Amino acid sequence: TMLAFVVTDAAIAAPALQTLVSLYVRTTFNAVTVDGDRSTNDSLMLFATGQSGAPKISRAGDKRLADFRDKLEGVLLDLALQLVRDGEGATKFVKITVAGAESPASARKIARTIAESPLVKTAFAGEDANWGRIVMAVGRADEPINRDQLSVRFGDHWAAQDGLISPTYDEEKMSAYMKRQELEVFVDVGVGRGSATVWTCDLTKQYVAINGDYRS
Amino acid sequence: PAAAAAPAKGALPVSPLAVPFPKMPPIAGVRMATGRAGFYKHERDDLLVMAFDPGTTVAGVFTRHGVGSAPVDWCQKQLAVTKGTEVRALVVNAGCANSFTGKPGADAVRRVASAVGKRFDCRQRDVMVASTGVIGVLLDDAKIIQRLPDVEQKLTEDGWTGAARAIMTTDTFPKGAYAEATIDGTKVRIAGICKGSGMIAPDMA
Repeated sequence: TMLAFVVTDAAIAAPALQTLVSLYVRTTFNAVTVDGDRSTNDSLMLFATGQSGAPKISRAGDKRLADFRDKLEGVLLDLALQLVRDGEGATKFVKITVAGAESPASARKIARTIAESPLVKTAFAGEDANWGRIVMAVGRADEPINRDQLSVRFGDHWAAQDGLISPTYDEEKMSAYMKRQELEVFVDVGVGRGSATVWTCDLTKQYVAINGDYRS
Repeated sequence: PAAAAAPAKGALPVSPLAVPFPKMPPIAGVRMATGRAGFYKHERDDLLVMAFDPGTTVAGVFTRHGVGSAPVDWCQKQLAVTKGTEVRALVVNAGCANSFTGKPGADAVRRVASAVGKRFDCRQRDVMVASTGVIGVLLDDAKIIQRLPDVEQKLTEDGWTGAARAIMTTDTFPKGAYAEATIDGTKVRIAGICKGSGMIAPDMA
């Protein structure tokens, strides 16, 4: 379960507050996954005490709220990423970006499918740049893709380009990259301009130990 | 079980990906305190209460899980009624999710909100609640209610670290974030805490 409670001393009318939290949850808490299991109790609440002395804001789109909106999204993202950093048994922090999708929603679904694939996540744990497993996950997302345009990159290292193993693929460099604690995976599915980013962690033996032992 | 099993993770090392808890100054208009309600067998705070000044507004997004839970149902229902125009307290417990507990679970939440409302001189609808822990275990609201006088005495403006720790379950480190922004030339503060380490794939709306 994730619970998050955010408090500001700004004075913001409830409808505007609701608009902000509904908007920014998409790119923050709803963009992280540890194990693909949604909880029965997930809650994010945002409270505005109005004690700062700043003028009361009634509309989420108010220009005076621009800086606040940015900072609020930053706080929410910071918190959301800490969930991933505490993923049970996690040793790797992984950012997955999908581009070239038919829509942002499609990109999100593909990215999430990659991020929730046990085979992809165990590959991260094993420091294995197993791009084949990523290709597998992309294909089973049931979203439009162009197989012959599909490209996969780990950090700056292309693993696959235009539907084939990359001509610049270098096993040694790739293996060295995968030893990092923080990894980035970029996937272009070659059909449009939609993009999305999700964050996840690796799946380790410790995850099984923790969850196997928890109730016993 | 009457109490949640002591989390095995308590003995585990802090995640290698952990980040330090940030310096989080008080936010005017909110005070908080923690206590031990006893949902865990071992010694630890598992109850958090936040008290908000009159005029505080609230908004929320909640799980779209098909089963949900009594505290989520409560918050959604009260937000629908009040539209978030007034909130006076937040009560959070760790160690019991109060999910899949039917009407008894809903009644337990209502009794908590009612008790807090009486102590904080507000309507029960102005009390938000959240629970985390074992699914299928009915919330023993008496454990919370009996701690309220003690917790109320301890309310402080400077309790973020303790608050973040009190809501942890299998977490290995407390989580917080802080930022300052400017609204029309006036500095405002934004501070938040969260918990979670497993069963994490939020889809809230």
